[in-house]
Amino acid sequence: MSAEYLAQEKIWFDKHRYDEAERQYYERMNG
Amino acid sequence: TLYTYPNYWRSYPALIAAQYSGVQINIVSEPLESDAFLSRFPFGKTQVPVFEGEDGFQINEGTAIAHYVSPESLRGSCLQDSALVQQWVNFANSEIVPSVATWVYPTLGAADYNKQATERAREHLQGVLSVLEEHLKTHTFLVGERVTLADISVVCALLLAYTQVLDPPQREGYGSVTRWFCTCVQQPQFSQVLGEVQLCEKAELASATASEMDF
Amino acid sequence: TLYTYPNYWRSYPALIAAQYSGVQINIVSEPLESDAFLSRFPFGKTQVPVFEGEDGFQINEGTAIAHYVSPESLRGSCLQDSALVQQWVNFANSEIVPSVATWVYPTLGAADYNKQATERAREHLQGVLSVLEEHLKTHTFLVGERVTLADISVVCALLLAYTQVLDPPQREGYGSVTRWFCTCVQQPQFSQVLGEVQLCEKAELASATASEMDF
Repeated sequence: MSAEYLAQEKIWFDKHRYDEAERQYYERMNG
Repeated sequence: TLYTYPNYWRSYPALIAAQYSGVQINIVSEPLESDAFLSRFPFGKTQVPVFEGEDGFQINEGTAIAHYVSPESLRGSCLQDSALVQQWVNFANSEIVPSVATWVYPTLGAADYNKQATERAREHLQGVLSVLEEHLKTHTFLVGERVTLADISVVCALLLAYTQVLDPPQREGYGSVTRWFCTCVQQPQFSQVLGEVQLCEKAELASATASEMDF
Repeated sequence: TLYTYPNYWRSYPALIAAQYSGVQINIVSEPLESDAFLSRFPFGKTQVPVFEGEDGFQINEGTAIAHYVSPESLRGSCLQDSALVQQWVNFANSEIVPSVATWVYPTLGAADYNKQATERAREHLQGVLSVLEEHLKTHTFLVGERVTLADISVVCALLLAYTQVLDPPQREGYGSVTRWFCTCVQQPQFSQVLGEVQLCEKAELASATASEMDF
């Protein structure tokens, strides 16, 4: 399987980090 | 009933869609941590917002909930329109949300600042705005001649960017997008949910002295 | 006409959906880099696959194309089912794809290996599989009593995981998911597109000696 076009994809590798940050932020904001 | 954090941008599409359909939504913001809640909703709190109909019908994820409470006109009245609505909704989720989160969350203190990641996110968002600009030069709305879930989803995805970081210099060159954005948020169904939306005058910056992390 | 890279998993949902509807799809794999292509498709090659109908109707993004070429039964024949289909499709795009890509792409040489990121992706995917396991213990398919775009999208999102890294030990505890996955890929409409799908026997590993990068 050619990996060249897979390598061009924009994958949000950090998604979990931002999901967690978002969750904590909104929980903090709302006590 | 919509279980959600208050003022949570991921809930806005569903709430705005409900304004168009007249579906009455009761917002519940607590307690999202209880065992009773988690046992009823297998996705747990990671999937807030969560919707439960009067008949017990449950659905997760902001865009899917918006789809459910929308009138048909918002979902696209013919197959081509509904497919285009899908296209723009997915575009919002996969092309806009990551960049906006990466750029804006550090300015809210929600995530650590990383100069390289922020710069990449800013460039990517400019690419997104260019695509929108081209389209909106010749279209009033994203799909068809009136507001659809496409406009609602993309507006909500761009909301934090437009209010926190896209100051006048950053908005330059995207006049059609800004015109469209303002037209949308001034619709009564949008303003009922969003209130008055103030475009960014001076970009919020993440503190450069905050700890920098390599992502 | 579907413009796509050959054997590109993001195109599979549309191709499988077309098997259900009988829509004839002509696959074109080049030139996706040419100016002619880029000028016709404003989203550019970053949005491959791209679909163009005989009437000139264009649509981008795999899931939206799949929606367009699907029969109504795949999209969900009533409002509740179509909303649930949305839910699972968005779940596939936002909860499954990033983790599968993070874990699997390095094993294909398509991304740099990062031990920490891989481990987090693996754990996240296990959470995803747990959610699916719970649901599929009591349901044959994700929505309703037959295959929908929900099954198609989630199967295609999990494909690389099931073939590259989810070896028998990793699949333990997710018997219902694996049963459902195998049921789907053995449907003639799936196998016409995917060929014979071999579940992973021995997990592919990214080279631990390759340069490690913090993402």
